[in-house]
Amino acid sequence: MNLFRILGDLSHLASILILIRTIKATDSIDGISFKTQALYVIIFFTRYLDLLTFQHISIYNSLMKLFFIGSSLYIVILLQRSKAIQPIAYREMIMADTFKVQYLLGGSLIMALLFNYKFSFFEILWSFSIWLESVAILPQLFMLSKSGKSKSLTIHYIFALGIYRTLYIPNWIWRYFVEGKVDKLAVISGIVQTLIYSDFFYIYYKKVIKGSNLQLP
Amino acid sequence: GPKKNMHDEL
Repeated sequence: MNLFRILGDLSHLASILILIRTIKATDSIDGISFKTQALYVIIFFTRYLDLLTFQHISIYNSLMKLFFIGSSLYIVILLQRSKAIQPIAYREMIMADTFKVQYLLGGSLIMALLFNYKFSFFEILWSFSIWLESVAILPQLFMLSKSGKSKSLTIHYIFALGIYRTLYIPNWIWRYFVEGKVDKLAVISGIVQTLIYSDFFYIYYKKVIKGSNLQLP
Repeated sequence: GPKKNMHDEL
């Protein structure tokens, strides 16, 4: 474990807590992509199936896995629950959430079948989750770019997620030089994912910071 | 012994 990895995991944790806290505190689901959140449930369930094999790596590792599975499921339940409580907001969310996720799911499955460490059930699902994670934020970014509005909730959430992805890169560089370990699939898909986020940061910078949309309190 | 889990990242 190195500092980049720990800080990366913590910002991942923070992104989820920001999302849950804001939904609970403001009673608002405005600007959140249900599809992105549903993809994260699939990602964590398929990646952390190794919890069932009891080949646990560390208590930290297992607890974090359980947290990611539980919290992703909890967010989807919170969003689903708003269907009854705020039917108009729920309908607006679903209507704005137009990204075709079947391409992401299909593409990730093809990538997992082509690129994996072993042609086994667990390894293919692991690889599938890695590829799917690299593109899972796209419905959220698509929704954000279409609405043109920068909801502070979604911005903070995407920022924290972007920091998590970015920190994993120096973590891999560290591990390569210090431990001589390199996880090729994680690195390649991680770079793809970081590029998607950097595109968001670039658009955000151009639109929000340089544009007139920025509203300071 | 059992194969060690190689995926130690989250």
